[in-house]
Amino acid sequence: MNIFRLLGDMCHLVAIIILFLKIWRSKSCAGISGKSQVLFALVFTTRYLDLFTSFISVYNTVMKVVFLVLAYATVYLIYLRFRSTYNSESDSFRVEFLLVPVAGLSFLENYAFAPLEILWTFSIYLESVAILPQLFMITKTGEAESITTHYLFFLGLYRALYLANWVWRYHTEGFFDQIAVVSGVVQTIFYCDFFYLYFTKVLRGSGKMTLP
Amino acid sequence: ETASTEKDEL
Repeated sequence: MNIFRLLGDMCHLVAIIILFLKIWRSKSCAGISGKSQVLFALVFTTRYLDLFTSFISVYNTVMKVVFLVLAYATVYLIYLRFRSTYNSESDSFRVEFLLVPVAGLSFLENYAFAPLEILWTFSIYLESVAILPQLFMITKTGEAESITTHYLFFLGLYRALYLANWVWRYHTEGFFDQIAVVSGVVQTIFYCDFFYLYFTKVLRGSGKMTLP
Repeated sequence: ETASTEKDEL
């Protein structure tokens, strides 16, 4: 464990908690892409199956359980509890255009042709594109509530910190996970446009982010 | 590349 990875995990946890509390307290999921949240729940499900097969550390196990519980709880809030506030017409991204290539690639490019390894690879590839329905929804509606932008900021920052973690691990322990690094770079690139708008608009105190 | 079998990252 290093400071970059710990900060990254904390940013990830903060992002997920921000979103959950926003929906729970406002009793509304307006402007939130349910599809992205389902994809994230799928990412955690396919990545954390090793919860039952290998114990890494208390921290590792606790964080995996927390991420899984919060991801499914958020999906529950969107599609069941507050489904009347869900903008399904704005959440129109065709997720099959993500799932099919990601599933295909995870069979082609992986470290081992074994079920757990392919599912892990699928979760890594899927995570890099899982935010696209949410970013697409924001471009479609042309705006995002400021709390949603803070959620996206921490979510984008988490994987950027993981990139720093991989640089650190490469130089200190020679660790290099090509699939995770390449996917992490792609994932972080998708946030660049958002980061620009976030720093120029939201942090200027303009509250809502309205796209030009 | 190191086959990342020891998956210790979240």
